[in-house]
Amino acid sequence: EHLQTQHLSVPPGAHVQYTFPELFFYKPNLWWPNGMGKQSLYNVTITVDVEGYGESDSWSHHFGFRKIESHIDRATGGRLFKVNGEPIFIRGGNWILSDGLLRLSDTRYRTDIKFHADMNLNMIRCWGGGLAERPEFYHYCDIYGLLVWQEFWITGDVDGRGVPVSNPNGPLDHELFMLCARDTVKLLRNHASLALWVGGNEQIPPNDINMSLKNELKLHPDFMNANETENTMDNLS
Amino acid sequence: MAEIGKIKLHSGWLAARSTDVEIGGTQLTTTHPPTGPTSPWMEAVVPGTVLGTLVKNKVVPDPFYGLENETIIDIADSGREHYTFWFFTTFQCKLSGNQHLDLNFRAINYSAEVYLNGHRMVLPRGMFRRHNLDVTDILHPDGQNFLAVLVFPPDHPGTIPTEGGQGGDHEIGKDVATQYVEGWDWIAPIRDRNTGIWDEVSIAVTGPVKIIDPHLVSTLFDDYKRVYLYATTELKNKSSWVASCSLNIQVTAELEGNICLV
Repeated sequence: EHLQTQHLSVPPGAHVQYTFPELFFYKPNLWWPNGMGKQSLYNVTITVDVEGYGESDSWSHHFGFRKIESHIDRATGGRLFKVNGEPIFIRGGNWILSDGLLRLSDTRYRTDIKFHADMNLNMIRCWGGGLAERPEFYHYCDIYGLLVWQEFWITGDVDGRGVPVSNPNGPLDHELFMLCARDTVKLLRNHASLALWVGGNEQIPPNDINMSLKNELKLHPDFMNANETENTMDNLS
Repeated sequence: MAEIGKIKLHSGWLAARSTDVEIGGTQLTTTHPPTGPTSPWMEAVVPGTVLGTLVKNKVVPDPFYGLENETIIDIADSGREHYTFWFFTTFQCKLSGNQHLDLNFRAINYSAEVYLNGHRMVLPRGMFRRHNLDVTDILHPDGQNFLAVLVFPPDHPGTIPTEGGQGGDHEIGKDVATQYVEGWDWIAPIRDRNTGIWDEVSIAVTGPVKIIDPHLVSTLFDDYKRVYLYATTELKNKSSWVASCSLNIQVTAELEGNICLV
């Protein structure tokens, strides 16, 4: 077990951000996609106790240690994926949504996702004309080892390449689009199965939205230098 | 003293078409709450869509069978008010000193007005955003609370051309909402454009300090032997005094098989 307690004071009415000192793990069980190894998950619990009151709030989430990389392969023009340094042959399935009346239950998600794993797939691509999938969807992808390619809400047909050509500049309210995108990222970002955010389907989002998405989804520069020595840790912490 | 934590509000909901309800949200949640599934009120599916509730109550046939979808009036022909619905429920919650209550909607399609015990709050437009309301100060002292939500369809539901096509007339693309609902080559148009409280509704009890959206990041070195876990969280002190906090993080391996932790 890893247990750490930090003490801090929060001023009245304040909304603050706090980062724990990093927790060190030696050879933790890694999370692997379906067919490559175990989907080892840890349970991370954060609680806050307030002096004179007791436990004030708690939060918990499954977490998988894994490193997912991808880049466009010059030779084929296709996107190559690696998980924990191992190249992976993607066997993916398209996903729109589970039910047209949005009857989305935990049971339904478990059945749908396990079905994909049983078909020996290791990735599900959530199409841009569907939903930003729900935490339950990702929970079962974490458990069954299905990487998730999640598109934002832009499709070629509706945004500038369809018949009739319409909405070449995407939705009317770009700020609203980015507000929804930021909130969706916060909702889903801790899931081990989340492999790739994609601007849209068969279409690049309008430039301002695309640049915002690229900038805000960039990995923190301190986490970029994967195999630096210890000193990376210093400036990180 | 209410227990710390989240409670899902996923049962006991009623729904009614907005045009069939003469009174407003303030009366619905104070003097004239609906008493049960008597017309124009019906049992509602929450989380779910307006059409999901209408199918459950057999007001419309299930659009998945045969050509039933053709018998359900499309929002383009009926107008948005036809699929603008009230959803109503009650919940019990009695807080003690220094406790706070949030009402959370994980997703609404497409915008809504919320009334709780006569107080009105607006949920702005957008299908893919969470709404979090601090309702501590408007709870009933006796613990019995009345909640009504008026849910509006997307602003641009569009019209389905006679020849159909991918995404209909593409009007839905003007909103930040799912685009398949005007129909595609693999699905007929969804008549209500998936309007509704389509994801989790919950109330969450906290003490004076609340944890918000923790972010977990791992960095892996030396061939995945040396691994660090970074955890960042937002904290909000809802009280009017300085909160001295102990912030704890605990990481435990998920137990496999029949191993149990004593």
